[in-house]
Amino acid sequence: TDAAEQLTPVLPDGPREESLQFVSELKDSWCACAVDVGSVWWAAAGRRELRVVTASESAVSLWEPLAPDCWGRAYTWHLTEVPVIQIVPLPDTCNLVCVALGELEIGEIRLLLYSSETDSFKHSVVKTGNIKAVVGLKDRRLVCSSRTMQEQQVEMVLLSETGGSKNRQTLMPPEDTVTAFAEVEGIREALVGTTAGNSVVVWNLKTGQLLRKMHVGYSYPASICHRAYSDSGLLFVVLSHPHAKESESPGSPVFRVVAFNPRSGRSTGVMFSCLPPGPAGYLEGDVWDTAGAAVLTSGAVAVWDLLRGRCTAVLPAGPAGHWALARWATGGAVLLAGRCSGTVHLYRY
Amino acid sequence: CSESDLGPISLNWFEELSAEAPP
Repeated sequence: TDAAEQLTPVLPDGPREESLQFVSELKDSWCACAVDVGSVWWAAAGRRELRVVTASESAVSLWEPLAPDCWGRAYTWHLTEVPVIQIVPLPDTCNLVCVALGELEIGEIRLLLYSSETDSFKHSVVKTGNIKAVVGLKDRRLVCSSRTMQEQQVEMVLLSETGGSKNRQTLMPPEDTVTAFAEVEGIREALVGTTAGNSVVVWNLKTGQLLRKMHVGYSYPASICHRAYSDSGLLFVVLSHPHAKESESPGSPVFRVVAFNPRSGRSTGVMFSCLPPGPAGYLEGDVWDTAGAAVLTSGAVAVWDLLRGRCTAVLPAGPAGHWALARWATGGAVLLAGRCSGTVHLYRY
Repeated sequence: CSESDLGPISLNWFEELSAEAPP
């Protein structure tokens, strides 16, 4: 069962719009500065439940629901050698947490897990290098792009349940650096990426072939892909635009849905999701299905229906502080909003 | 968008591009 559904809704200083419903709060009193928040399906004692994962630079904690509106730390992995930079979501994977570590850029990817054989929590390195982009895909697959002085390597790693790598497949790299990857809903073996040259590239994960490189256009530089959907012969890609700044608001698109025809390489914008009115720019965002969420420079979190291009909810910064993180939980429908202090709010969307 | 904007559309684009792309 979905852990969030077991929790009693409470509305202390909740969102302004009804589309986000406050579910519960989780407070990490140890946390000096939260760097990421996420969720993972966890199976224990014959049941599978949604657990929350919080990361600071030196520790990653797994939280379990103990009672309505009460979360307890189930375990903490201490990672003191290299700082944690982000949690890498692994959709539909159980009992595995993936994290990226590094100084300014990602230097290694680790899996954090519980081993029932030894009844212990442990972690293992699955990839090292100068990693530029990483994504977790369904069926325990992980794709990374890394760079040496001479060349770029793009690789898919099939993860084992015990935290190792079962198989590796090299993907043909494009000429310019890959900045982000996104799984393609509707075609299991397809993967899209965005590049530093503002192109969308498409791979065949089974063969490693680079199938297509399509330019996004000059109007929206440094586009980052979040999701892709194949439908009716078109490839719909959700892009965010990190340069959406307050100086351009309102009307500056944070997210765009762009339809690409992979056969011709031509594209057209389908829908824009713009900054809500007010002096705030885009800091970072996350997309699940057709819902986008972003932290704004004002410390608020905004949520959009990306197919309608409508901002559907805003979580204001409030007296307790600015929001720093906004992530959709695995399986969608639950938004995790985090503050630097380590406090995380769960909202049902 | 119309087909004329985007060129001819193929429902099997993934298989077709995989057959055409270098291995």
